[in-house]
Amino acid sequence: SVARRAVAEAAQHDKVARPVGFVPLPPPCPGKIRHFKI
Amino acid sequence: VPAAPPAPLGCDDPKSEAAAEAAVNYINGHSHHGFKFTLNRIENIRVLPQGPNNEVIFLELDLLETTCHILSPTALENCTVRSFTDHAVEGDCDVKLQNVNGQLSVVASKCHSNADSSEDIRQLCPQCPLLAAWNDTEVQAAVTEALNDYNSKNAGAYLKLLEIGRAKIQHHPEHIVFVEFAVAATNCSTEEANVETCQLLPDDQSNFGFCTATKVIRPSKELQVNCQLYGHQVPTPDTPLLSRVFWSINTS
Repeated sequence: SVARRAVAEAAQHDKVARPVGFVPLPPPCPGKIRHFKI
Repeated sequence: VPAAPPAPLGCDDPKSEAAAEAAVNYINGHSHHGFKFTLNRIENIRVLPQGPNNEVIFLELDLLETTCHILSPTALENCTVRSFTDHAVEGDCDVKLQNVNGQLSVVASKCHSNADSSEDIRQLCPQCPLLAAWNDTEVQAAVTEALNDYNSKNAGAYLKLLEIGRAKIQHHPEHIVFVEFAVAATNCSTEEANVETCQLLPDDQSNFGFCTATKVIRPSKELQVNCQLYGHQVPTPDTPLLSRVFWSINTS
């Protein structure tokens, strides 16, 4: 199906785009908690 | 080819932290009641370029209440953050800043404060006292008694109540009322009988102070009062103001 092909392509693209040792960046926001989560 | 738009600024970016620091200083500087707040987390940041070296920054901040009253000269970095079990109060602020040539200025700010849920504190600490309303009769009685006790045992200017900053009541195993309140010096001495006519001295940091009191109601009656008068600083020319020691008076 079209949906399955799209998912497979995206997965393949994702595999190609990541170099060896790739570490995903933390999300830009929200930032770190300095004291405690309320 | 048009230049690619700059990557979105992360909340932990040094530029975001500088903007948050300016915002927190502004918020504390423009508050006249309660306690100083400190940054807990930058929730979100949006930057809108306005032209060369000019941008508008929108910040969403999560702040936490400290133990320093807003009138205290103690620098924010030296103020203790209230713990979760102290029934912490959180501040949620939206702040708009302008950054012109690296100079940050706050254009607008809007904050709401909320106390942590009593149920959450009960789960973690079943015996911990919980925040009480400032107009609670037990709170009002504890503050009046504490201030009278302080004035009766200390010479110098007669102190009047400015505001009740915080109060907590514990019911079990002992019945205890904890209060924190700001005071101001008057033109009367504590020896003068007619304190109703006493007038507050002009607004000057040296005329303010802050008291904490613990009133045990059950099983035995006991009162402990501790007042710190901000004017009683010990100036030392070679140390910055932030590290000066403030003289405190204890009465029990």
